[in-house]
Amino acid sequence: NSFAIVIHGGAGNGIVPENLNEEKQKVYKDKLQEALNAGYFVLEKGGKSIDAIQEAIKVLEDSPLFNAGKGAVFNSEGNQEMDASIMDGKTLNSGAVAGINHVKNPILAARMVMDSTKHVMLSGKGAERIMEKLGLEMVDSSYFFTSNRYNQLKRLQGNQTRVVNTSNENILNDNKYG
Amino acid sequence: TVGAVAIDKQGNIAAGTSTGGIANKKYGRIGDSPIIGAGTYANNITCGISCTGTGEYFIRTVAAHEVSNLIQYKNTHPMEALHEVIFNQIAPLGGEGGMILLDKYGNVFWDFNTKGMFRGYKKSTGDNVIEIF
Repeated sequence: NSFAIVIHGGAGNGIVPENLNEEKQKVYKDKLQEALNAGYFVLEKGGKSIDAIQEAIKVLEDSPLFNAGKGAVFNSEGNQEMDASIMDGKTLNSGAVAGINHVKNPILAARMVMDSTKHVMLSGKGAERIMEKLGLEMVDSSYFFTSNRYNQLKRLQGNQTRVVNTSNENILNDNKYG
Repeated sequence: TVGAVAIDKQGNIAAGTSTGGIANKKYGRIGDSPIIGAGTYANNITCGISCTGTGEYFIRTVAAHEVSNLIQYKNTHPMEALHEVIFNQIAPLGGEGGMILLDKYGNVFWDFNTKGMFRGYKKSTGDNVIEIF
């Protein structure tokens, strides 16, 4: 009757010690621990794994530290479009949403698709219309804005018009566009 | 991108992934995170997986399902399966990223070919680990 939860908050070449001093690392580690605890709490009470991962991911979506929910990155037009999916290993039942930006917690939308529709994936306006009808918490897209991510977009787009400073590996790594 | 995989007291596994995608992506671009079998997969027979990285390559290699298949049909060790897909299938195409895996015995595995990945696990055995690099 053992149980366990594992989480991630993203992988990247920008995740290097020179970009993350001890203080910043502690901020990230505390938030990861909060997400782990939220999921573990569900499992400890005998709850389902599908509910546990939902609670853990909600904590990370609500934090501006990670590229999901609040703090999501921006597309080339300066907007945020979020995607999410969820899957139950017992029934192989699954739910997914793509290209949404008015649902506060995209993982809840994916769960709603899985539980409340006969589909696996819904996208864009169609997805948002159903989520609103099903009573999911909707927010103005400005809720997801963070200046960090917006500045990242401006930096990337600025670099596209300038010769990239190839001597600085971190800048180079941030330019995944050739 | 964020993700989670859990196994409950009934032995059921679930996996989930949520993301804003890639910075400066084209309008309408969708990565692997919402695609079952690519960025997210769960099957009580083998494991649960959540991926993060340059989604296009995780889609093309059907990464999460590929790892699960290696375990299920070739009896590959989960760590080896992760390494095979990330380093021998995704990396040669130019992709980068990482995966977390929880198998049906409650064992945790993760691997990535970038410089860091925010990750952690907590088990009923008392283990509680959080790592970044």
